Amino acid sequence: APDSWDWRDHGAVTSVKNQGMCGSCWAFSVTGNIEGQWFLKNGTLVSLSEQELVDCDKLDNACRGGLPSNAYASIETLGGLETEADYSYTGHKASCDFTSKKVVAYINSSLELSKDEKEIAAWLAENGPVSVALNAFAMQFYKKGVSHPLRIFCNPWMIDHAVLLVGYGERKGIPFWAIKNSWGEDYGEQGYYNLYRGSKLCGINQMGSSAVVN
Amino acid sequence: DLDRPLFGPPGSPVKLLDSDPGLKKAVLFAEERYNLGTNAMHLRRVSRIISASKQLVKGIRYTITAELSNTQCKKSSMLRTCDFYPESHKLKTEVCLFEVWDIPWQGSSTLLRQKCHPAAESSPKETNSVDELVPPTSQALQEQESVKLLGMFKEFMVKYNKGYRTQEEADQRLQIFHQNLKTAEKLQSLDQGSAEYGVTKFSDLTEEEFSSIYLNPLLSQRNLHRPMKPAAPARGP
Repeated sequence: APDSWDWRDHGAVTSVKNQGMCGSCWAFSVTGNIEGQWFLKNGTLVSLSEQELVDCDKLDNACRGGLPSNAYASIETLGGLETEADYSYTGHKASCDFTSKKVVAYINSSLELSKDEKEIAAWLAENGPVSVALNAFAMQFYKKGVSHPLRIFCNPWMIDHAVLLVGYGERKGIPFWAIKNSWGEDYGEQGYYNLYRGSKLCGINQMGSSAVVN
Repeated sequence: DLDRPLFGPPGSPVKLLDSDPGLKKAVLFAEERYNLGTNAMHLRRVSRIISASKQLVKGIRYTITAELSNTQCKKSSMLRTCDFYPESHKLKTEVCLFEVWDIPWQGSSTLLRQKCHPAAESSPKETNSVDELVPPTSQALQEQESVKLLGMFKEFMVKYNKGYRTQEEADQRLQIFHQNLKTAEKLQSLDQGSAEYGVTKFSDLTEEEFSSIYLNPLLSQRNLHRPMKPAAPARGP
């Protein structure tokens, strides 16, 4: 893999969104991944709808949580995703208002990534931003810099937040993952969280996945 | 800044009976501070409360007018149960106005104001400023920290446009905010990277609230995960 890579510099990442008081991080993580995949296949960056998943993904629990693997399957079943503008985010579950006529992006399948962080980095650099999940304990009070909490604060088996890996690199010799979060731009570094890379910290390596667009 | 309301206008002053437990505590605190600030050999204690009221202002502000008299105890004896001199010898030394600011959720009290005058005089005069009264004890430092904490909380509320429905809720959020500052400090001191932790828009939420509102417990339940095909490793450099 290259020493560093950041999909924000290559136009594959939409602006930071805000899930509000709703546990819909899984939807933001998955749409972020599909936005990147769609961009890499078609050359256009489109902001996609999370509300469609909150309302219409029957395999998941809307604001009470969900799983990226279920979301990919639901998107395949539904036939694709509408744009953010057409099916806007409200942060509350409502009845499904999806219409296939407004689909702008579809997926064909989904993949589970290796748990080796070096392989994840190589895959990301070659294929686009990756949906991941982690233990978010240290994130509540994070402001900036590269976060490297002690393991006792960040049990890798207590994964409770889905996010999007958009890049990686080193800052002052500290390797890190650049993570797009969904708590608004006033969180962390303009909405991003940087996590130490290389020691499977906070379980960041456990749930890497991506949609496939043929 | 102490006089400016933090959560809305202060409540109206309420007159108190001498038996009010909060008032008793405030009187003891005022007495203690009063004695620290005088050169008298004997302890003086409140022999009569002339009037007392309390007001909700970021805690409770007690306003007490009291008569203080000499006891038979020398200051050095540090006895709490000192008898007053018999009535015939009782020297009504002073009448004082005290303002005590009590913050129950922090277990701290501050003497905001003390005006005393000899019992015979008609109007009280300010004998000491708070700074002069109290040497910088650990209690004084705690009070400074309380004021700093309130300042930080106020800034947090303004920055993140936080509003609380009642004084009780505001008090509770302040407690949580205080606790979270300690957690952030712990994370900061033990962080092995270059991160900065501190006040964020989630600083008034308990860990449980934060988790139930913003996080996703389903992610850790492995048995719910739908199997997916493994991705082929990256091929090129």
